[in-house]
Formats: sequence, C-alpha cells, structure tokens
Amino acid sequence: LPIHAEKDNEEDAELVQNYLNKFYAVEPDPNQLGWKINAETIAGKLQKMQQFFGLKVTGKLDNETLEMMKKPRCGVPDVGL
Amino acid sequence: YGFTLPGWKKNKLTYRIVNYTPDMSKEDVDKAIEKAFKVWSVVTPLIFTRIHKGIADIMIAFGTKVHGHCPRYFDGPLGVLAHAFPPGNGLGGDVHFDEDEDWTTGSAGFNLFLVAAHEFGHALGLSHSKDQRALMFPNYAYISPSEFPLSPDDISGIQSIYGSPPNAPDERPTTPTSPKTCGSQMSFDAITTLRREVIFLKGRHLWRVYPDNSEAEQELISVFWPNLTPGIEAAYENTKDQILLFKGNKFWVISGYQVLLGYPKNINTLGFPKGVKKVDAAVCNKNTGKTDFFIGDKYWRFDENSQSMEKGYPRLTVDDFPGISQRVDAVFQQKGLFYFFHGSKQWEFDPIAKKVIREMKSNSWFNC
Repeated sequence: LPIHAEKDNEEDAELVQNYLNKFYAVEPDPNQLGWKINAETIAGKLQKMQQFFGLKVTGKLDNETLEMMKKPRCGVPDVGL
Repeated sequence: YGFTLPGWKKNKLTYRIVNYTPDMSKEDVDKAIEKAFKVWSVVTPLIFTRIHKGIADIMIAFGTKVHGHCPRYFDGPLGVLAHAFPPGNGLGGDVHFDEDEDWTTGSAGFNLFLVAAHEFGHALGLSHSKDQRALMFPNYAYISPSEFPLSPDDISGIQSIYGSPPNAPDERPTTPTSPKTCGSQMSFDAITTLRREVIFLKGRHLWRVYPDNSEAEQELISVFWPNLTPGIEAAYENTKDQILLFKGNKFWVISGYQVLLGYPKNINTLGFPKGVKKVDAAVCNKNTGKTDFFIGDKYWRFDENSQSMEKGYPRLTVDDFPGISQRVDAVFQQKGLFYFFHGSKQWEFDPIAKKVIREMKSNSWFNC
C-alpha cells in the first residue's frame, strides 16, 4: 500500500505544479506588453489559488485544495489578465 | 467579476465555426454556439453574425493537445475543457474546445452550450470571477440549459465593458429571469421544512416561506450551499434538526446551513436496493419518527431511530395514501398534515384519517 500512496503523491505533486503554473503563474509584464512567468514560490501561488476559490488560505496543500484542482475547468489563467 | 482591457471597439462582431466535434450533430453544435452568443447579446448592445469562410472576430475550433498556432495546449480528457483569448487581432477573441472531452447537449459529459457561453465571456473581455454562482467562475458546473446562465455578477461585468442593451422591447431582459412563483404552471422539485420555515426548491432557486407571514424570500441554492449542484430532487427534515437533500443516487446531510463532512453519500447506504437510482420525494412524519421515500408509484419507509429501512417495503403509494395516485414531485408535513405535490397541483392529506382533505395549486403557499 505505501508504494501506491507514494505514486499517488507524485501524481498529485505534478498536478499541483502544473495547475499553479498554468493558472497562477502569469502576470502582466508592462515592458513587453505580454505575460511573464512570475518568480513566486509554490506557497505563494497556492495562497493565491486558495484565496481565489474561497478556501482556507494556508499556502499548504490540503484535501480540499487538491479536490478543487481536480475539477474540470476552463484553461484561461485565473489571475494576471 | 474581472475584465481585460480593452473590449472590442465595435458592437457588431462576427464568428466562424471552423470545425466540428464528432460527439454532436453539426446542427446541435451550431445551435449550442448560437445560443451561447445570445446569452451575452440579450444583456448588451452586442450583435453576433455568423460567417462561413475567411477570418471572423471570434474563430471557434475543436482541437487536442498541441493544436495549430495556439500557445496553450490541451491535456486529454477532463482537466482543461476549453480556453479563449481576450479581444484583439490574430488569436484575439478566438475560442478552442478540447476535442478529447465528451461534448453533449445535456447533463452528461460537458454541455457545449454552457462551456461556450463561458469562453465567449473571455472572448468579449471578461476574466474569471471568484463568485461561485457566476458563469465566469473557472470550474465547470452543469445547470439546466433552460435556465438563464448569467448571474448578476456576470451581467455587471459585461455591462461594465459594453453597457446595457438599447431600450428594445422587453424580450431583452437585462436581469436573469427566475421562475415566477405565481405562474399558473408553477411546480417544485423538492420541498422541506426547516424548523419553522418551509423551503421550496426548483432548479437553482429556493424560496423560504414563513407560514405565519406570507412573504417568501427567494435565493440561489448556491448562496446557502455553494458546493451543492442545482436541481435537488428530494428533501426532508429529520428528527435531529437536520435536512437531507437528494439528487440522483447521492444525498447530503445539512445541519444549520452547513453540509456535514463525509457527504454526499450513496442512497444505498440508507438501505435502498441497488436498482433504486433516485428519490422523487421524502417526508419525515414528526409524530412517528418514520420517513417515507416516494419513488415512482411506490414508497419505502425508513425508521429514523434505528436508522434502517422497515421490512415489507416498497408498497404501492396509493394503497396507503388513497388519492395520491400520481408520481410525487415533493412532499412535506405541516401541523401533522402531509402536502403532496405533482406538477402545478398539491393535495392536503391527513395521515391518520388516511384521506385527501382538499386539492390546491402548488403555489398556494405564496401570497399570489
């Protein structure tokens, strides 16, 4: 069972990384009139995402946050537009 | 709501459907797209015209993974369903749907009309809203296509970019229409008491009625229970100051206005056999502590004390509730009497005398 749980964790970690990079990692770059990837930490992006969805803002991954990330959704970023 | 600047500098916009999904007939895709644009045109001065070749302001296409010159890619089934670009040239205003999803006209898979209406919001300059009731909320949520999908938040957002529709005749409502409780054909999906009030549910809406003063308060279900899907099919108040809400084969227990952890659960945990897929209506008789679940023309009885189904059920509803011969949409108990609803009619029933006392209109509880 531990091995399975480990694999789950890896998949979840990758999902979280992908999700935050896709929807919470862009911000307007006035110099280039386009977007750039911001240098925020994962915790910072997680807080932004939790704040956006009205979840408990902890900057830490919890079940509720992970469940929200797994819901089917639109591919446009949530912040930075 | 949020928006990107600038919006389109013109009110007359063109769109072109570049290709189709094999999941739906071309006719259904055309209809869904047209209807999705209408959602926005009825609340703004915008007019959308379809073209069949050349470059339109809003180019609409289905693609998978890496598709054409789009800088964003899709991710296979689920996950990202579609994306769009804010107003502008080139990719600006374009909308792409992930062909790896199951596109439908109903509640199965992903409803193309609903997703398209959301993406067209982006194509017109709106960004995502934090308001869970808004169409521009990022996560997919099915609502009956017969309901107007824009929330007040969406309308404020788009009208802050383009203004309101010109004073056209009233077929262009600027505010979402919700069911008219005094309409002659008014019916309800589910009804429950909650302490001294009676809660009527239909689609995304609920009404709270305080029998001793006849004013009804209307609200969106998602205001109370953001995580619940609309279209609750049955509801009842048990003996522990809780209400149970049913949809399909799932049910939620709510205490106060909080959904208890660990829900939804499957209705077979209540003791229904596997073949039972949904509950039409339910009522707990406060005098006996027994709950009756009505499904089709039969009913099951559940003992709230032992938390188990009674033996010898299901039974035919009409055998034990003479006069209640139609499928029950909703039922609740008030001052000992049961009120059974079917379509626009309701029947006041005395469970002790076992007879219908009178027939009324379903909306008799609203000061019509």
